[in-house]
Amino acid sequence: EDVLSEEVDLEAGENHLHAFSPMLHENPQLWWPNGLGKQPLYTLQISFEAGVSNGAPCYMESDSCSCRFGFRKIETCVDETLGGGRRFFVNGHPLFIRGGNWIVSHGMLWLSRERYQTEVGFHADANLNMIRVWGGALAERPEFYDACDERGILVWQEFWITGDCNGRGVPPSDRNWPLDHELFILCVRDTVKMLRNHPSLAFWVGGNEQVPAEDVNNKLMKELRLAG
Amino acid sequence: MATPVRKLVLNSGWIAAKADAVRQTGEELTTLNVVCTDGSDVFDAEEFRPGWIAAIVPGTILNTLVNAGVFPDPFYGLNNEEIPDIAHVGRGFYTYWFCTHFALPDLFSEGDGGVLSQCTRVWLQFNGINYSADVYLNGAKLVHPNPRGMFLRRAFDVTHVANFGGENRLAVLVHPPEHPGNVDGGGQGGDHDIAKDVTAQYVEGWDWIKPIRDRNTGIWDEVAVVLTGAVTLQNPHVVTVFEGSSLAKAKLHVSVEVTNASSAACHGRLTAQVIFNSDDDGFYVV
Repeated sequence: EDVLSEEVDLEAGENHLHAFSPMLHENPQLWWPNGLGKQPLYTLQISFEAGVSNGAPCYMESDSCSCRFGFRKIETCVDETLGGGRRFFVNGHPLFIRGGNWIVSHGMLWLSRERYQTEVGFHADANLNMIRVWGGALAERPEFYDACDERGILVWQEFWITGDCNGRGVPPSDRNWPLDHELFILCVRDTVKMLRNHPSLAFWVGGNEQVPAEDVNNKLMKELRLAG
Repeated sequence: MATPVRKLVLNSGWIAAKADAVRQTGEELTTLNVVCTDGSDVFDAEEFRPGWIAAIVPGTILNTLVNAGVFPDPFYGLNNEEIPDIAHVGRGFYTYWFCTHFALPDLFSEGDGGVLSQCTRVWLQFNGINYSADVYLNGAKLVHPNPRGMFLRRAFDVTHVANFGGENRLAVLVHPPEHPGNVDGGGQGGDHDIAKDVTAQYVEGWDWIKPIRDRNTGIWDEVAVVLTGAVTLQNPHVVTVFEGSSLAKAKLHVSVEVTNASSAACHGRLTAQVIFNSDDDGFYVV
């Protein structure tokens, strides 16, 4: 259980996504938001050992990678009986959201693991259970998410769309910004791949209080749903 | 996050200089034993020559300039007013060279060769550059298909230019966002021009912060040199799906991007292992 080895053949220059056979895990320790329980974390380690192809089973580690994750199920829906507000359930239990707004840890991007742990810790100590990362700043760093994983803070992560591109203002902005939509999507894909395993990551939002340009939004909706 | 076989994080020993004050090209800056007009070595960080200062990487150019005493800390009092805004002085004012050097072991000698062998590949990884950069290593310009964008990780295969068993010289010319915008009118986000780029937008100022003068230009996240074999792993992904409503059983769907960077076919074994980090500071394989 929970250890899996699979033989792989790769052509020269080949790049592909390898999906392992599903692993069944019994009685997982559940990850809970701050105030509802503990935050047990698991580590996934993956390694590739290259073998000599002439029949000799001589394996040598070529590369390895790892990520932390947690067992939790987050569900959300819009509840019209509650005025159209969004409800959240974690591991089947309803969660009353007590959220904080997050911009950036330091205006000159003087970021550190310790600073993230302290600042996220303040939120947890204040009994909050969600942080919204505003789209006018950063896709927050893995060190920020590590701190949220460890303190049970759910994260609402926005992409980089704000009042600077809502078609209003003096002079007026343009709802079609940024200019390079492909670059925006490329950055989104890379950001999602970087952060998607963190149990604290609750959901993505296209932008601040608005949706991105139509083609960008359509791609986000399609690709994020597929990823889910 | 990736845990490669060998990784060297480049977070110290950096120096920086304003681009228009540097006469050398990127190739020249990263060629061994290059000597400047005043007789000193570009990388002689002990005696900073005029124009070169100790740099903070990861960080922003403004962070480096504040650290070097060129400008006061913008977050105290009205200090921000004393720092030139990119809208007034132009993008060139905050276009800087960042240089460092690092040593690589001689992987082909008797000692280390047994570990990594001839299949070794060397990768230069940048986790975040705002907004674009020209990268040089050991006299060669490294080209990336996507040079622009604040939120993009970039990796260069530098195996062919890496100097094993000796010093390697790295120079990065960092350019600010292409549309830094004008903030003279104040208000929410100045003239909003920053939103034309894929970058942080708060830097033109908002109702809660004054404009960031350099628009957060810089190598703002980790830089590392990573050694791997010919086959590399990237972006591991794990999805937990519970079976039924009891939450007592779950299926783990695990995937990873596998790349054979060599020009030869390769056979190997992929292994995935789940480890539970227990409360008592120990851990064990489930």
